[in-house]
Amino acid sequence: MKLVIAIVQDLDADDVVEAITDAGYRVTRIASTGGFFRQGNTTLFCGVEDSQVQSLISLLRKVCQRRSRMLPLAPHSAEQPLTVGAYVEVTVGGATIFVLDVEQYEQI
Amino acid sequence: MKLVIAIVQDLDADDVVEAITDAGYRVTRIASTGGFFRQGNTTLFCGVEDSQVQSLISLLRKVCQRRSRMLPLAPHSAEQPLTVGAYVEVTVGGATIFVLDVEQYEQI
Amino acid sequence: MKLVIAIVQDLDADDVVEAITDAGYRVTRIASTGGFFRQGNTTLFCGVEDSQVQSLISLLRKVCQRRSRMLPLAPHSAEQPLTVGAYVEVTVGGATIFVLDVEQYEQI
Ligand SMILES: Nc1ncnc2c1ncn2[C@@H]1O[C@@H]2COP(=O)(O)O[C@H]3[C@@H](O)[C@H](n4cnc5c(N)ncnc54)O[C@@H]3COP(=O)(O)O[C@H]2[C@H]1O
Ligand SMILES: Nc1ncnc2c1ncn2[C@@H]1O[C@@H]2COP(=O)(O)O[C@H]3[C@@H](O)[C@H](n4cnc5c(N)ncnc54)O[C@@H]3COP(=O)(O)O[C@H]2[C@H]1O
Ligand SMILES: Nc1ncnc2c1ncn2[C@@H]1O[C@@H]2COP(=O)(O)O[C@H]3[C@@H](O)[C@H](n4cnc5c(N)ncnc54)O[C@@H]3COP(=O)(O)O[C@H]2[C@H]1O
Repeated sequence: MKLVIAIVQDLDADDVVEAITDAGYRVTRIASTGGFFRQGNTTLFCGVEDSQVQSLISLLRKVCQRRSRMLPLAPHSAEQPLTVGAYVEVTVGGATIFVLDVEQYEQI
Repeated sequence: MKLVIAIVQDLDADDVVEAITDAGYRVTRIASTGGFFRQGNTTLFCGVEDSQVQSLISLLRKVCQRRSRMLPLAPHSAEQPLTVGAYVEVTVGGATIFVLDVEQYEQI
Repeated sequence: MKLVIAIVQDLDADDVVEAITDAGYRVTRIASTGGFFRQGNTTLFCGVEDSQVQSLISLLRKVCQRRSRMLPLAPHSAEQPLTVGAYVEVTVGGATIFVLDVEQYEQI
């Protein structure tokens, strides 16, 4: 048994949890905060069999892949159409994953 | 030193924490959410001596044992007594426990 | 890679997180509660290289050292100056630290 701890963005948290449970894994989620940006994020704890670790990690890689998003720069009024270029590209997604060895597992 | 991580139902959390501290162990509690039912639950972190792990687990087994409870099916008014059978049996309790090895422990 | 889990007082949490990120380490913070005093505290998760563990611990030791503070015993009105001795000495600070081995680390 291994304990996989994954820190993901709040934006991806619902999709990740759904994908993990759909795949038959168990997961517990905890609200957390990043130390540097001080933004809310999500810390997931997943206890899985040793043989399931790599497939869980590829699931996380798929759902949380870093990707760019275009966000509008500033609110505009209905009369004034957004001109091209009034968007900014930001990177979202990503996950930080730690795999720890579990010496003993009990389910009461 | 081992770190015992136990995920318990909110229903049992206060009793478990009290039983753990009454037994002289130290514990930190964190609010968490189950991935499948999306219900709130409680994640406990307990750093204990190697020799105390099994007695902590039997304490958890005692306080969090799965048991059935009868819950009334629907609210009823004072005039209309609940008929027999208007209850449903649900299972409560349980705990998921991970024991991790602690390489170094410091108390500042 | 090691996962350093540190439980610190809320009073020190902002300073600790700032000191950790200023030193170039990564950290995630989680709100937690002490089992005995039932007071809020903060649990920090820091994944660091093996060679960085001791310097992270001495950073925690510096920011979270136990120290005494004088707290006024009771509110007093502006007309009635506090007499000497109307203070009580309390101990603040401290940290509980667990270092766990990380078998696998991934950054997506
Ligand atoms: N080794 C580790 N141990 C514990 N938690 C970890 C961790 N690595 C990452 N995290 C968690 O994952 C979040 C995203 O990290 P990421 O490395 O993608 O993205 C990070 C990283 O690119 C950068 N960053 C973080 N700390 C930094 C530092 N001390 N100096 C420079 N850049 C930093 O800022 C982004 C946001 O960081 P933030 O702290 O707000 O949020 C972090 C933190 O909550
Ligand atoms: N290996 C593990 N790693 C991390 N956290 C773990 C874990 N095993 C259990 N937990 C945590 O403990 C709670 C209760 O689990 P339990 O196995 O008693 O009871 C579970 C289990 O009987 C069932 N279940 C959970 N995930 C499932 C899945 N993917 N497929 C089918 N049944 C699932 O639903 C109940 C409620 O699950 P929920 O996720 O809401 O809440 C879970 C979850 O927060
Ligand atoms: N081995 C461990 N595993 C998990 N978490 C740990 C831990 N050791 C300490 N902590 C966490 O750190 C907080 C401060 O612990 P400290 O030992 O400085 O200060 C403690 C300790 O001096 C004392 N204490 C705690 N549990 C006790 C017990 N069962 N019997 C007697 N004194 C206790 O009360 C203070 C406040 O405890 P509280 O539980 O409110 O808050 C604790 C708890 O959240």
